[in-house]
Order: sequence, then structure tokens, then C-alpha cells
Amino acid sequence: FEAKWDHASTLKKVIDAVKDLIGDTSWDCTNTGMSLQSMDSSHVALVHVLLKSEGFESYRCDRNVSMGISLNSMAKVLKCAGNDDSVTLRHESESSVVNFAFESHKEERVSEFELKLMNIDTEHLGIPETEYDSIIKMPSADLRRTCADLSQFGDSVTISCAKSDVRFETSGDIGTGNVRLSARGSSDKPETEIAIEMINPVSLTFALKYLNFFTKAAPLSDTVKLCMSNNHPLCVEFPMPEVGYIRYYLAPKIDE
Amino acid sequence: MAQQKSIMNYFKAS
Repeated sequence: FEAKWDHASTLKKVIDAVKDLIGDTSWDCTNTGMSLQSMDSSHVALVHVLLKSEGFESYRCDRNVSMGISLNSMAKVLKCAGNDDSVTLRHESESSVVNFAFESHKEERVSEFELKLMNIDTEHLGIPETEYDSIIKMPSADLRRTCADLSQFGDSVTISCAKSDVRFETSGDIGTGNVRLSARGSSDKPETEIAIEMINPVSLTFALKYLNFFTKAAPLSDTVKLCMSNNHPLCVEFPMPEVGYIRYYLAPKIDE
Repeated sequence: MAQQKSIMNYFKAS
């Protein structure tokens, strides 16, 4: 297995976006790309990352391999790469390590690191194809700010989607808060658009703690998609055009 | 009080 990115920045951001939610995980490498699927330790959220082979500078995977890695260790290794350095990952069949090579574009500095692989029992969950009742596309910075703001007032947020607006509400010991975002088009700046596709109105409650973990992916993508159906996990997708995506799934809080 | 569900209530091991 050998995969090379032209710039380390994307991989650094991907690891920063998931490492606090899932500690150790397996990267599944096939000839179509690298992916990981992992639950957080309390089994409330699920993370699915796909890095497509087309998104790499070069990519070769002769035999499918699952590499168990501590994401905190991977983050440490990647700290040693400059944002504009190229990154090459190499793993030989049966080897218990993965190699990282960072090269500056002027080629005057090359650094190499070897990370020990771990044996990880991963339980892959089947994610059923879902026709969502409401899909909201919005700037990822708006979602990050909304979740951060409401976290000051409560632990949970109720997200209610109607035809032309989406409302985020919370309440706690000191008071209540809500943020309403209205659909708005923008032909010259599609990344600032708020688009709502509503088949059925949806209202669901989620733990803000997890949403704040998810918005660590905001630096990867200008836009985010919230896919919701009543009594179903929320899917928060950060698309990376040409490269792949990070999808987070979060189980709702439900009144017993 | 709303109860936090597990993601495993919805997605089963494949």
C-alpha cells in the first residue's frame, strides 16, 4: 500500500476532525481509497471517513489491508509535516508498522516516521440507505457557531426543520436560547447558501457535546449537510469535493 | 427527560 498527498493540510484536518471523538481505529485500504468507520466510546455517534483514491497525488493498494492506528499518535506524526509538505504513507504486507514520509516542495527537507500498528477489533455497522425527511445545506461555520453559542445554555439542542427555516433551540439552568436560520440562495457564492429540502417536517433532539465534536470538521469544508428523519440518527456530512467526505451519525434523544 | 439512544439501536453490526 502506498498513498501520496500533495499537501499534508487535508490529512491533518481530517485527523483533527475525528481524533477527539474516536481514539483508536482501523483504516481500511482498498484499491478505491482509504476509509474508516468507528463509533465513539459510548456508542452514541458513528464516524465514517472516505478518502477516494482519485483525491491522492498517487495511490496504489495491491491487497486490501486494515491498519489499526491510534489517531492521537497519527496526529503527533502529522504535526511534524508542514501544511504544504507532501505526505506519503507506506505499508508492506504483513508488516506491523506504517511509514510516513514528508517532503517539502523544494525537496530540501525529507522526514520519515514509523508508526506501530495496533490490533483493533472493529465492529462495522451497516448504515441503511435512508430517504431523509429533511435535508439542510448550510455554511459549516454557521453550524459551528450555532452549536457553540447554544452550548452555553444547555446540553441538548432541538433541531426543527420547516419549509423555509430551521430552528435550533436549547434550554438550561440559566435560561434558554434559539437560533433560526432562513433559507437563502446565493448564485455567486454557493458556499454561503442555506438550502432546505423538506419532504416532512422534522423535530429531533441531540446532545450538543457531540455536535461540537462534529464541527471540528468545519475547516475541511465550507458547507455542511444535515440529513434528518424523525426517530432516526442525524447525518452530518462535510463533503470534500474530489477527495471524499466525513459523515457523522448521531443517535437522537427520545422521550421515553 | 429525553433519553439518549445508542447508535446501535439503529445501525446493526454488519
